[in-house]
Amino acid sequence: QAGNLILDLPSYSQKTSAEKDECALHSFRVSFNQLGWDHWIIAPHRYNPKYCKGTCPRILRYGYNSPNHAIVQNFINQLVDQSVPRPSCVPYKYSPISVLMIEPSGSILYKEYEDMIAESCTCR
Amino acid sequence: EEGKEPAALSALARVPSLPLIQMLLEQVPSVWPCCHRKQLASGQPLRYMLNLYQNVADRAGRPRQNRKLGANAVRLVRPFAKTRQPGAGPWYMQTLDYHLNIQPGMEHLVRATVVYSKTLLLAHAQLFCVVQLAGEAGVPKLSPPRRGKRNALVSSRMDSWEERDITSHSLPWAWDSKKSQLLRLSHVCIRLGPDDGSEPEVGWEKTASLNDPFLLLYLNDTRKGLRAKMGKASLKETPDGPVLSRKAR
Repeated sequence: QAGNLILDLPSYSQKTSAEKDECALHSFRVSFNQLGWDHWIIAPHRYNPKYCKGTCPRILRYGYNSPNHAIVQNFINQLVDQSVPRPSCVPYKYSPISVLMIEPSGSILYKEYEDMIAESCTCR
Repeated sequence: EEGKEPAALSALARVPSLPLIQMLLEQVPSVWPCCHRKQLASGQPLRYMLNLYQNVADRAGRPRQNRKLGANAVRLVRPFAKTRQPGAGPWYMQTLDYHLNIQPGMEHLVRATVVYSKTLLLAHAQLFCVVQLAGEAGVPKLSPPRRGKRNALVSSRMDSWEERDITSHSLPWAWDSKKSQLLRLSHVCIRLGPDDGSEPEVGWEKTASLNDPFLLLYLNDTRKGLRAKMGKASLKETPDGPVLSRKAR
């Protein structure tokens, strides 16, 4: 019950410099023109796939949706063997993107691509 | 972020946590066979698809929750061949051939429609049009508007595009071999007003050409098939076992 543990550690709720680098979702706006795809993608003009970056905290709180395995791996890193890495900061949920594009045949294609935008992060 | 080096952006495409960026890269057409994009996508077809896009996705490209497409892909197909049929009197007719180009196993046809303009405006006349499927017998059922509504029709020409469901007609073609994925339509127009027996007006073909009916194929991209294809392309057996290799772009 990581959430309860946090309540028992008052100093944990204070933001430290390390916590500022904690695993979090970041924005990254890019245009299809910058990616060199604007000759075949009509819409949208911009794309924000977002990305997850940061260190996974020593106590994996509930908001990270980390599986039990990640919590155990964290304990192993702290208490048993530091050669076992801490869990990694990776996307947890994604949302799709709709793309309107030209095909070489001249057809126009609307297509929804799954898992194209990161919506939240997890440590696992 | 904007203004960063292109190399940094291409690196983004290789971020392992964005595998579908890589999938998109696989689909980038490397060669354009005939024309510039602006020539390929212009006029009413592009306007139609942009309108569809705005209805089902927001400005950031996120699909709207209340969208009612019933499919995750819609392909607009224009005719690859057309033949003008000789006619007499007020009738104008051309035959249009379409390649469906559905990839069995990767794309599942949910619905097919044909979109056409009910009215065409010439310099000195107005045409009322329908499409007929190959095999549909008899004279097309044309019901021109009454004279009193003519002006209203002219002013609302942009709204005169109609979408007709042809799913039951298209499905047999969709699952056959690639060669037989051909669909033939007749585009039939009649001149509004009294038939004076004159020759078809000059400019009819050009106007009709700019307003050729097009198909909308509502498809479900079957991810299972797509993944299987990607898996086959990237997983190659070696004497030492399977290894992952990146497909050349």
